[in-house]
Amino acid sequence: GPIILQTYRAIADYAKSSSTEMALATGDVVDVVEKGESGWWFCQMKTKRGWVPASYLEPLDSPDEAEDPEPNYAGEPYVTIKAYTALLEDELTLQEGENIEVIHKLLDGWWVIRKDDVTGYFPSIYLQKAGQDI
Amino acid sequence: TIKQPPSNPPPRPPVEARKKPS
Repeated sequence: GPIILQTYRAIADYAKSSSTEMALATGDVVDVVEKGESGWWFCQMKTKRGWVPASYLEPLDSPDEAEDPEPNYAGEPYVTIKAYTALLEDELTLQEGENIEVIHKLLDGWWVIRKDDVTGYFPSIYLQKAGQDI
Repeated sequence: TIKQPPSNPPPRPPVEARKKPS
């Protein structure tokens, strides 16, 4: 059958920071082609296409719909594959190769994780399921 | 073809998204 693309609206202006990204103006309506766990979604708008941050988009049809999966307070084991230094107070600073537990996989790509009973946000793009080869 | 996504983390949600009641 035909591919039905989901339509989203930009809730804020976004200035792209690399050539594969697409800039957004508040109110822009885009078709989402691919949703990545990293929080980058590949979108097209008229003749433009590129990656945009998922958190800058809301569903056009059902803006109140919560799409994020439920938190898993038991935690899912992951390993950091790149170091990250927290920029905001609610983020965690971790080195590469640290074992952590993922509690909440948010669609914006910033997951709630736990390390030694401390919780905070961490970029999912720097995480990999424990026990897998890089 | 779809290009590779950026290798850096996306920005944190904009203020507009945080204002929404949860």
